[in-house]
Amino acid sequence: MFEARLVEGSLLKKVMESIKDLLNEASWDCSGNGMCLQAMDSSHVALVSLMLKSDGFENYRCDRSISLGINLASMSKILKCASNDDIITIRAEDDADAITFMFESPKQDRVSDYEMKLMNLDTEHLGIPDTEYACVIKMPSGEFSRICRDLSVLGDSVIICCTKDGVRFSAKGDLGNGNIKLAQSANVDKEEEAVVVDMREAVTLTFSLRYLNFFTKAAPLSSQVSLSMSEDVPLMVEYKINDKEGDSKGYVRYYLAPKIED
Amino acid sequence: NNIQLKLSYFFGNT
Repeated sequence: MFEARLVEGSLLKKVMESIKDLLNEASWDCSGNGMCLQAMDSSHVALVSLMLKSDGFENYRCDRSISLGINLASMSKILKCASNDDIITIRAEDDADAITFMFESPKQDRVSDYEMKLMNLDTEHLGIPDTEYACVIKMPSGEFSRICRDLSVLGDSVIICCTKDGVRFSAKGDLGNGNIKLAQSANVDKEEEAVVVDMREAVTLTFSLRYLNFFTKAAPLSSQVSLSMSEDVPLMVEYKINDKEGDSKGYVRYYLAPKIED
Repeated sequence: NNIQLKLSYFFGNT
């Protein structure tokens, strides 16, 4: 038996929004530690690695580890039937071919449940090596979304150049070119508005804006995003999943392979 | 022009 109850159900709705455009289907691997999902997009260029920690749920029961194969578009549609302030419970019997979602209104005066068929997925898992990145850039998630959106006007790719002075995002195309420079924040009152660069070595890498724009769908989960880069390795973009009190409930991490010169 | 690399170039199967 697997059962997980999340009082702040909107977090699960936001998690689904953050992956449903990038992935068609994936397995939720449920264990005593929590619910994990790892999957690549169909072109094997980007990977999502997501974790919802068991202690982030108000109730969590997982008698034995199970893998729930899910059509993510279907799950996303069902979760749209939950109100933003609903409490969401996920339930699956061992060896079941279906998963149940229950939505309770805060006053408990409306309870709905939806059963969804599970899929048999033959998923391949990639080993992601522990990496000490040469640059880690933290910035407001809204700022990163805006940069990716704005530079998409100019081209398909962005060059991210991180030095001790700050970060520069550049794009070019037929109509011209554009650059956005972000300096490290000297003093900010609010931590979530800061730009912080932790750099051991300067790094310049090129990435597809199409994928970065998919990643920014996770911005509603977190006020800050971190970009971790080293030369010649995939970029890691991380949004932490925090509840209203700011306690960590997990993360959504995206990995994106770089583009190289022909 | 740039070439998009695949993730399998960096990460191995487990």
